[in-house]
Amino acid sequence: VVRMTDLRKTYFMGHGSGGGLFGKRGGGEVLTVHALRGVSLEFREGEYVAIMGQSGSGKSTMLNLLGCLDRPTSGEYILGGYDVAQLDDDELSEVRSRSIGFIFQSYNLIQQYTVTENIQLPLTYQGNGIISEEAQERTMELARLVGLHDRLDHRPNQLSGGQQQRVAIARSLINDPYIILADEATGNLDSATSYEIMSMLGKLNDAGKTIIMVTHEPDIAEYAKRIIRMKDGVIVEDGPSPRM
Amino acid sequence: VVRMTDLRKTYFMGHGSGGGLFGKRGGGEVLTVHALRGVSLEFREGEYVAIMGQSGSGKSTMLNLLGCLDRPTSGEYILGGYDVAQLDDDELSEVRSRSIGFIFQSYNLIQQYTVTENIQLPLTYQGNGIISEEAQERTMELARLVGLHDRLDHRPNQLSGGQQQRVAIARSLINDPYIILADEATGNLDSATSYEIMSMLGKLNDAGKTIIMVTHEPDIAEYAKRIIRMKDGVIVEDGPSPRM
Ligand SMILES: Nc1ncnc2c1ncn2[C@@H]1O[C@H](COP(=O)(O)OP(=O)(O)OP(=O)(O)O)[C@@H](O)[C@H]1O
Ligand SMILES: Nc1ncnc2c1ncn2[C@@H]1O[C@H](COP(=O)(O)OP(=O)(O)OP(=O)(O)O)[C@@H](O)[C@H]1O
Ligand SMILES: [Mg+2]
Ligand SMILES: [Mg+2]
Repeated sequence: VVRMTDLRKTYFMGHGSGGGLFGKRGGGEVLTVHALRGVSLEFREGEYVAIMGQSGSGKSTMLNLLGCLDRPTSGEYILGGYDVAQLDDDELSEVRSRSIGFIFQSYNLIQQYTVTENIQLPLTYQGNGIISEEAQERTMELARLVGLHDRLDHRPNQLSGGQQQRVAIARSLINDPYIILADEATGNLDSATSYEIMSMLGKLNDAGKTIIMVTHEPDIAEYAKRIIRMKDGVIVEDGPSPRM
Repeated sequence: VVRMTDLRKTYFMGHGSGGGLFGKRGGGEVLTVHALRGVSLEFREGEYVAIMGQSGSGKSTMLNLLGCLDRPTSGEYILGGYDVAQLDDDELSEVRSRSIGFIFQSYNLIQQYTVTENIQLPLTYQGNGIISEEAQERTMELARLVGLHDRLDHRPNQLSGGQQQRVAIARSLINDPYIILADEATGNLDSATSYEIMSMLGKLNDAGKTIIMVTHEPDIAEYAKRIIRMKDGVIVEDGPSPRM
C-alpha cells in the first residue's frame, strides 16, 4: 500500500534563516541538513511497524513524507497506487484526509477549540461542515475510548500533557483511516494509560488497519510486528519484532 | 529546602470557558477540577526525587506550584525559608529565576529565537540584557552537553522533537540553579540520549543540586533516590527508590 524508493529530504538553511549570527561565527555552521538520505521501504496493507532511532535521525521527517504532509526533495513515493509527486496540493490533501490518521509528536491541537471540536477537526475538511448525528456519536465514543469523556469542554491549556496527547490520538481516528501514523503517541502517558492506547491500536490492526508508529520505547515497539531502525537519515535495521 | 503543607489547587471552570456546549449537555460536565487535593511534602537540599502517577493525576500541577509558576488555592508553601504566599509577583519571579531551573512538559520555547537565544532566555530576566563572555561560554558548553552544538542557529520549528526538548533542558541550567524541576524531561529522547541526560543530572545531584523530576518511565525513576506516586491529586506512595 506504500512504496518509497530512494526518498531524500534536505533542508536548505540560508543566511536569512540563521540570522545575524551566521556572519560572526564561521565553521561548524550547518547550512544544509540532510534529514533523509535515501530511504527505500515497502509497507503492505495491515502491517504493524515500529520505527526507532536516535533523536534527530529522521523519523518524524519520514513519517511526514509518509503522511503526505511534506514532499521529498527527491525519490519516489507511491501511496495506494498514486504517485504522490503527480498530485497537486488539493488532491494530496484529499488523499490524506480520507486515508490517513496522523498523531503528531507535538499534537498540533487548536488552542481555541475544545476537546470535542479538536477531535472533529478532520471532519470539517470534508463535506459541508455540518457534523452528522453519527459523527457526534463517533466523537463521544472515541473520547470515551481515550478516557476524556469528562474533559469534553476543556481547551488544550486546561488539559494535562497526556490528556492533550490523547485528544490527538482520538482526532487521528475520527475519519476511520486505513493507515495510522503515530509519532511518539504514548510519550506522555503512564504505563496503564499507554497499555490502553496500545491495546486499542492492536484491535485496529486486527481489523485490518495499517499502523506505522515512531517510538523510543522498546516496550511499545514490541507491540508491532516489524521494527525498523534509523540512524542519520538512513535505515540501518529492518526485521520482525521480538514477539513474532 | 522545600515544605508544602496541605497544598490544594482547584480550577474553576465557569460557563464562559465551556462555551455554548454547556447549555445543551447537562450532567457529566465538570465545573471544578480538584487537581491537587491536599499534598504535604518536604524536600531537603540535595535530594533526588521522582514523581510518578497516571496521566491527569496532578504531577505537573504540583511541579508548577513547586516552581512558583502558579499559586495554590490553599495550603502553605515554604521555599528556602520564604513563605511563597507572602511574596508579590516580582519577588516570586526573582526567587524563581535565581534558584529554580524548570524543564517544561511542553518545552515553552520561543519560536522566533534560535537555540542559543532560547538557552540564554533566563539570563535576560536579570541584569541589563548584555550577555557576558562567561555566559556565552556557558551557553556553548550546555549546548554541547545536550548534543546541540551543531544546531545553534536553528529555530524550534527547524528542530526535531527531542532536540527541542534538549534546548529546554539546557535553558533550565543556564542560571546554575539550586533546584531543578523536570517535567517528563526525556519523554522524546531515545535511550542513548536519555542516558546522557540522566548521567548529566546525576552529576549535578552529586554536586549538591536538588532534583525533582516527573516521569512516567520506571527506568528513569530509578535514577532518583526517592519515588513519590500520585493519584487523583494526592500522594499515595512515598519511599526510597529501588537503587537505594
Ligand atoms: N487550566 C485548567 N483548567 C481546568 N482543569 C485543568 C487545568 N489544568 C489542568 N487541569 C486538570 O487538572 C488535572 C491535573 O493536571 P496535571 O497537568 O497536573 O496532570 P499530570 O499528572 O501532569 O498529567 P500528565 O501525566 O498527563 O502530564 C487534569 O485532570 C487536568 O485536566
Ligand atoms: N525545518 C528544518 N530545517 C532544518 N533542519 C531541520 C528541519 N526540520 C528538521 N530538521 C533536522 O532534521 C533532522 C531530522 O529531524 P526529525 O524531526 O526527522 O528527527 P527525529 O528522528 O524525529 O527526532 P526525535 O526523536 O528527536 O523526534 C534533525 O537533525 C533536525 O534538526
Ligand atoms: Mg521526531
Ligand atoms: Mg503533566
